[in-house]
Amino acid sequence: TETFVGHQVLRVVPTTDEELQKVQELQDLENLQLDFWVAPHGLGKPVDIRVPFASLQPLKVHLESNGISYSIMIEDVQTLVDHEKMEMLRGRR
Amino acid sequence: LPLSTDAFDYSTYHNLDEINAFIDLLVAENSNLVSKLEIGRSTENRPLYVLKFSKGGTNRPAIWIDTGIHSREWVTQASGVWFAKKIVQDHENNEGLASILDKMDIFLEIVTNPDGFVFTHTQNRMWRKTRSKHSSICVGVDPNRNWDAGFGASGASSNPCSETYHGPYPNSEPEVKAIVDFVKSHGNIKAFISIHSYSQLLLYPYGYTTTPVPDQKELHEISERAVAALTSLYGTKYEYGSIITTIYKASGATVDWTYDQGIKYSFTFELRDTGRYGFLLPAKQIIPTAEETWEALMVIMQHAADHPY
Repeated sequence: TETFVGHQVLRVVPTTDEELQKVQELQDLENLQLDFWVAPHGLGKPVDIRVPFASLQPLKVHLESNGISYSIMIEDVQTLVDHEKMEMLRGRR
Repeated sequence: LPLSTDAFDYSTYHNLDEINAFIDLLVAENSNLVSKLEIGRSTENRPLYVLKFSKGGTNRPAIWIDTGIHSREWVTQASGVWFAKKIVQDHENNEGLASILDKMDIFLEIVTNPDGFVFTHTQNRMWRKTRSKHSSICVGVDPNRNWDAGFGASGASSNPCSETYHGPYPNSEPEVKAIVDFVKSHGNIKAFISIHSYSQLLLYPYGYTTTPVPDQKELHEISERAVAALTSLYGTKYEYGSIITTIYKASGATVDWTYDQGIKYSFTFELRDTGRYGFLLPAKQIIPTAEETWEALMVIMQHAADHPY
């Protein structure tokens, strides 16, 4: 089973066309293994990206060096997945 | 497993076996109204079950609702289970629903991508696509890019490793082909609603072109009323409009194909996440999400029943 320990979901809200362009370009960086939960779709619209642990630092540096602000929507994806599993088991019991 | 659908826990997520057991229970308890059809088999040979709610007649005008075409969007399959029970509970005592069922049948496919759904429960919670193997390097096709409507155009990916890979050809996915064949053989479906999560959107065609659909005005007006009904319950904010103007260009999408088949009332929902959990929406939000979505579905279904074409 795939685990998501250390994966975070970043929320980026592009406010300029240039920022939107930069965020769209991220979709082509296959090596970062980014999972776009909500794809770029316009100015002021949130883009949610699940980022594997290994890509977190490089991506944050990339965003910050381009002046693109972001927030951390989910601190650790695995924590939520584990919680969901526990809830299901409890529901079964 | 619960002894009845009244004892079923609608406020928790369930796996494929539990949902299929629910389906069989619901049919057994309500054989006068509900039947189960198998419209095909998935890549990994799982049955594709559709619930039919009908008060009788043959080949009556019908409404199609599907959930779970993107397997990781668990709140949609869970909402589909809730919708099924709601239809049974309300089919006599709710005037609106009773009048809809007097004129139309309702088809509900709860687990539209069973292979992907099982995979999210066993291997990878984040899996979105089918589990077909057309490529030697990556598995799966995005079943919402595989329809024969603008297929392969921009707005989908030709990269088999992409989450929006459109597949080698239209309807390459048996999960998609099964619905295509069902819609064509039934021939009297008047409304088609495909339910996704998350972004809080109610969308209508087109996604593959900026050309407005001929019925844009009517679809926009219906969306406005449906979203108002949804928001009235818990205040969940939705946007609405055509796919391409509201989010982005998407080619090979379900409702573009259904609209081009002549199914005027074709809509896609993107259900909530209002609390910033994304696809990992906590189970305690299943019932409120299903309840608010049902309000919008009732607006669309009532309009379809009152405006035969």
